[in-house]
Amino acid sequence: KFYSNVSSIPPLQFLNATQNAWETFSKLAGCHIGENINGLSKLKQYFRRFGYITGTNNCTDDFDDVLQSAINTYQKNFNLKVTGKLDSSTLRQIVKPRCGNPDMIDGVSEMNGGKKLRATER
Amino acid sequence: YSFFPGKPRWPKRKRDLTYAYVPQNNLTDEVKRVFARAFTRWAEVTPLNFTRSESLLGADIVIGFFSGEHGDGEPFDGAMGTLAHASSPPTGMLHLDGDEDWLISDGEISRRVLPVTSVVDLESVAVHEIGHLLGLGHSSVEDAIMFPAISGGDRKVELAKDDIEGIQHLYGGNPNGDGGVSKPSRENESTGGAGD
Repeated sequence: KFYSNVSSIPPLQFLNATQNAWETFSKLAGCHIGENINGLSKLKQYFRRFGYITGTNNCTDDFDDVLQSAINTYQKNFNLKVTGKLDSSTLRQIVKPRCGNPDMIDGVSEMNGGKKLRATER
Repeated sequence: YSFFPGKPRWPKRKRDLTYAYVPQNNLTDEVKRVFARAFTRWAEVTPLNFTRSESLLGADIVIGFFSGEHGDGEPFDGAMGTLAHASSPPTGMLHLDGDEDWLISDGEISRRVLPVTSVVDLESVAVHEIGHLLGLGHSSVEDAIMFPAISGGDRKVELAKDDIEGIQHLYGGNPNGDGGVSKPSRENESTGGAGD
């Protein structure tokens, strides 16, 4: 649907009723390494889609070092405080609409000032 | 700014690029004007020219709106989430998510934040995806067009210094204008520049 201007948007949409699959990531706030939380597998799929996780391992609900490494790299790329944790500012960024092109290709990122970063699996 | 691996770009003989719309979308002239404006923003700072073609046959760039799975292995995910994707040169595919509510803004406004988060500014996304079509990857500079994310309702259509430096590294500046930065800043010109 195309709207020519703001006033043509139906009133219902002023409710900010955005529902997308990524909104569910918000409930993962505070998760940390070592935990097994329902929903982390979807987050791993998100990171895999955008190039932060490579390889063919199963996306489990374990908060493992693969996920932590992906979060670290994501935080660097998006100028967030690098904590390796699912803090609120990181999750706010993750759920934003975005381009479908990956940020990293073959585990290499040239974002963040051209610094080469690698997400590795152990 | 960043580039795709191998730094692909349109070859030097291809400075005049044509683009066409998938006919099944039946886009209005108003929508087509949005893309024309988006192409102009990149043309102003490079030696590239963009011309609309009525035919898909032979067009360098093909633009289309699609929903869900659409044959390239990168299905769209409904409203919000991923908004669009584009290929690196010289493939020329620009796909936008047909399930979004797209806002066709006034071309006069360059920056805006709306309280409506469920609509996406079409020109903002178009300018970003054209950056990919020309060879730019994502940038960590939040003000840059090539930053990967945009909030619903936001409008960001003006190229930032980072975008201009990146694209001019690949193609050089616009010989007919002062289109911003004109000298590659990250690497020696002999390794980048506008050569083939």
